Amino acid sequence: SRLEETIKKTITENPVVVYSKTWCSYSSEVKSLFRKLGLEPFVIELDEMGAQGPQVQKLLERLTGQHTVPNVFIDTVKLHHKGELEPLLSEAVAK
Amino acid sequence: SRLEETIKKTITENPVVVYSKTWCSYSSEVKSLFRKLGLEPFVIELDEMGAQGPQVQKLLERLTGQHTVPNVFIDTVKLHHKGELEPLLSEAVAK
Ligand SMILES: N[C@@H](CCC(=O)N[C@@H](CS)C(=O)NCC(=O)O)C(=O)O
Ligand SMILES: N[C@@H](CCC(=O)N[C@@H](CS)C(=O)NCC(=O)O)C(=O)O
Ligand code: FES
Repeated sequence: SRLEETIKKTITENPVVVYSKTWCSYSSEVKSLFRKLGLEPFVIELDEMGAQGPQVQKLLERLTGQHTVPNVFIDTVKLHHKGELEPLLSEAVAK
Repeated sequence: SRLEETIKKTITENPVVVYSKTWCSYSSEVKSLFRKLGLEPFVIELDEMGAQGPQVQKLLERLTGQHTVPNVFIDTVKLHHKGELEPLLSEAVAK
């Protein structure tokens, strides 16, 4: 479907993608974490998409098995080529 | 108003009250924390109240200044009399 093509395009073109909701604290935490590490995530706020929000959320569940937010996609290969994988891994190990 | 009276009655009759939303992870965390400490919170799930949910959330903001969930009320005097304040404070200090 067209919506599915849009999601796949978003994920392939952006090394860090976060499907989020503006009023969700878990989503806010993950967005700030990436920014703190110097990575600017590509953010899609599902609650600001009107009727498309729930459609995208259902589609993501079909594609990933996850129906919750934040739904995070990280292209580790692309990040590694940009030398940006290390900070992310150090932060993950530090936690 | 009648809704305001209901809220005040809830808070005075229950030593631990959590205004929550069922799909919110911050709300889930605070509810499990109280249960882990042996305190059974009185939980109001705002997203299960239909049109009354947003009304209660607005009223709580007027009463407390807080418009977010989880919105937690703890009657420390009542808990102290029941000998239940100590575990709560120890947990708070431990964090
Ligand atoms: N353990 C999961 C929790 C995910 C979760 O429960 N997310 C909630 C919001 S905090 C959710 O998506 N609820 C359903 C919804 O908002 O549609 C994580 O860390 O991502
Ligand atoms: N720092 C606050 C965060 C509270 C917060 O932002 N709550 C969010 C849900 S996680 C909220 O109520 N958003 C608006 C709404 O759901 O109406 C806390 O720890 O309680
Ligand atoms: S943490 Fe509250 S909605 Fe996600």
